[in-house]
Amino acid sequence: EKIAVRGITSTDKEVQFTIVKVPDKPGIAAKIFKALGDAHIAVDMIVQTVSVNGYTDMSFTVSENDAPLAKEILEKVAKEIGAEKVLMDPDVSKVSVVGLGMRSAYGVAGKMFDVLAKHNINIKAISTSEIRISCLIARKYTELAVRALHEAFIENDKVNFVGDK
Amino acid sequence: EKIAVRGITSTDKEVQFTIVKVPDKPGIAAKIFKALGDAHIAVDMIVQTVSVNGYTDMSFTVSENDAPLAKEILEKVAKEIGAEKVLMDPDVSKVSVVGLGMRSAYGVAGKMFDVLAKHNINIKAISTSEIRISCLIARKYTELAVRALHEAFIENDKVNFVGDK
Ligand SMILES: C[C@@H](O)[C@H](N)C(=O)O
Ligand SMILES: C[C@@H](O)[C@H](N)C(=O)O
Repeated sequence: EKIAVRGITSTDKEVQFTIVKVPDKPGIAAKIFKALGDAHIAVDMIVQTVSVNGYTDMSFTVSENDAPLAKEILEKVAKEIGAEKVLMDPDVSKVSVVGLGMRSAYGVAGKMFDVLAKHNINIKAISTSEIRISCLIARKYTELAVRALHEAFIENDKVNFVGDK
Repeated sequence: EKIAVRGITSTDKEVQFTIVKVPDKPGIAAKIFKALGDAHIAVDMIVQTVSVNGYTDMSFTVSENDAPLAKEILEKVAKEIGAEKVLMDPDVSKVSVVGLGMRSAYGVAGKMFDVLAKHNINIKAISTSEIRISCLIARKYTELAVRALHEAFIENDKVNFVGDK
């Protein structure tokens, strides 16, 4: 299957929230996102890894406009669920490699992360699906990242070794 | 914009790996996923939240066939990058709510998590994109989760309140 990386996208009018040390039991995620849903706040890039010792962190992004209200709601919910704290990072942008068959493409993720590493761009969060790999990075690197990824995946497509054996 | 939840999907022939406490500096993610890419191992659902105190966890899924080789590679890379340990959970399945405009749909995530919570299904990991919200759950709950989500989002669509004002 020929892997087709279709393009590189970025969005930067977002703010990332992280709720640190939430208890890992049923109902916790529902409480957090119903509270945001009830306030008509759209969320993107929800990311939660597995819990270690019964606690885990959850992070997600909201639009800059919604950030003040989201912060208020989250601090209230964090207390109710017994989380440790709420972190807010307004300095994020999301860069994504978008394509088809990303799931079976061994190598796309490694290559994307390698391009960012070569430009000394730290990855703040990662989220993937079958059609895209997204990274949150510091906003000041958005243009550099998009240009470097475009060069690696689109312009130099012929050296694109990703799993199309 | 009318939010269209198109369907509920699930996959269960996957194994989740978590690398606990990786240093949060450029190049770390590249090292992990290039090692897997070089071994032609396809990864799915890569999830990393922000670091707290300079370390973070990363988790992702591979197919059951690739799991033994992935475990060998990851234990070697974990030592090289100074991570704490590698966890492997073979008992996972991924359930997803798939649709259009999920990003602007406040309420979809909260509703999905609430349905799982009502059936006392714990969420092991979360990952979202514009077209889908995915949760990793214990494999024994796959059918229950798919049926409950289908009822909430597809069968009872007319009560589907998600942000379509
Ligand atoms: C941490 C959170 O996702 C929890 N496991 C839940 O099911 O709500
Ligand atoms: C943790 C890992 O993602 C690291 N921040 C990196 O850029 O590689």
